[in-house]
Amino acid sequence: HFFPNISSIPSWLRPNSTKKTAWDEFQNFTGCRPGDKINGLNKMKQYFHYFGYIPELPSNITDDFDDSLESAIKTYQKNFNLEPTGQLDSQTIQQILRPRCGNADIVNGTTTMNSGKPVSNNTSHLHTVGH
Amino acid sequence: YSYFPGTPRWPSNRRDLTYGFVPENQLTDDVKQVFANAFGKWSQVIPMTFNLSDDYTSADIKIGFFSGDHGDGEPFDGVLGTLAHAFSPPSGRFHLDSAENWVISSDITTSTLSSAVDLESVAVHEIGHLLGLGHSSVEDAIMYPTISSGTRKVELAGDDVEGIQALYGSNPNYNGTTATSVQQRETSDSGAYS
Repeated sequence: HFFPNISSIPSWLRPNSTKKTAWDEFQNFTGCRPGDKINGLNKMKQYFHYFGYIPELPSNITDDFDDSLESAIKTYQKNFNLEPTGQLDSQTIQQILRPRCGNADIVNGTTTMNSGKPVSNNTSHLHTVGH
Repeated sequence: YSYFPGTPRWPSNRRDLTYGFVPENQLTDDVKQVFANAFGKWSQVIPMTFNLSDDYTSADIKIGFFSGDHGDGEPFDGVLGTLAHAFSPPSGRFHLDSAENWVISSDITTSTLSSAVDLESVAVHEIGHLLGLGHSSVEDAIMYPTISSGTRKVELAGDDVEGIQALYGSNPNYNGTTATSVQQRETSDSGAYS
């Protein structure tokens, strides 16, 4: 669908539209934390797998908020300059919901986005000198 | 900035690339011009040129709009979600999700429409992948992975320029002042500015 300008977009596509988008359901996972088990959470694992944050998924993906999901979320949060809580807090969910490029952030387990850089490169690193 | 594993790039004997569009898409000249503008952002800073070819099959860069499963193992997911993807050099494959509401002009920032996506912003980003850049954690960078609907971001940031010039060198005509980050407006899903 191409629109030459904003005013050419038909009214049925305008803000009141209730049409669901690809990741809308992730909103339901706001506040989820390690140890939780929530229906559909396996889709979140598939999301993180797709973008390289979970290298391998088991054949029977569960809805458990397990260590692999927590680790993936922490890495994601570092890459997107969020506090690495390992939880699906509101800020993290809002970031996840944003439309994005389909290319993975982590390819073959490696990245030079924030999460792949040494701690000393992070602006939050506190440098101390002993006297 | 980041690179793909192995830091792939176009070889030194391929600095003048051609691009073509999937004929079945039957894109208008206005749409094609958006891509020309996007290529221009990169050719300003590196010694490479990008020219439209009428022969899709022989073009170095092949651009197409597709929906759902389109045969490369990376299916599109409908409105929003993933918008596009592109392959590392020298593949040249550049795919966009035909389900999106692509806006061609630069007036997207005047809209509160949550599902409209600025085509040129996405094109500039994906061309970065075609040239060898991965994603960046710098939010102002073109290579930052997400773009909020209602946002237009088409100017290379310092991070993008540094990354791409490390791969290809600098365009001799580049004076270092064209790369600024202009994120004109960002609208969250709730409609509030962020």
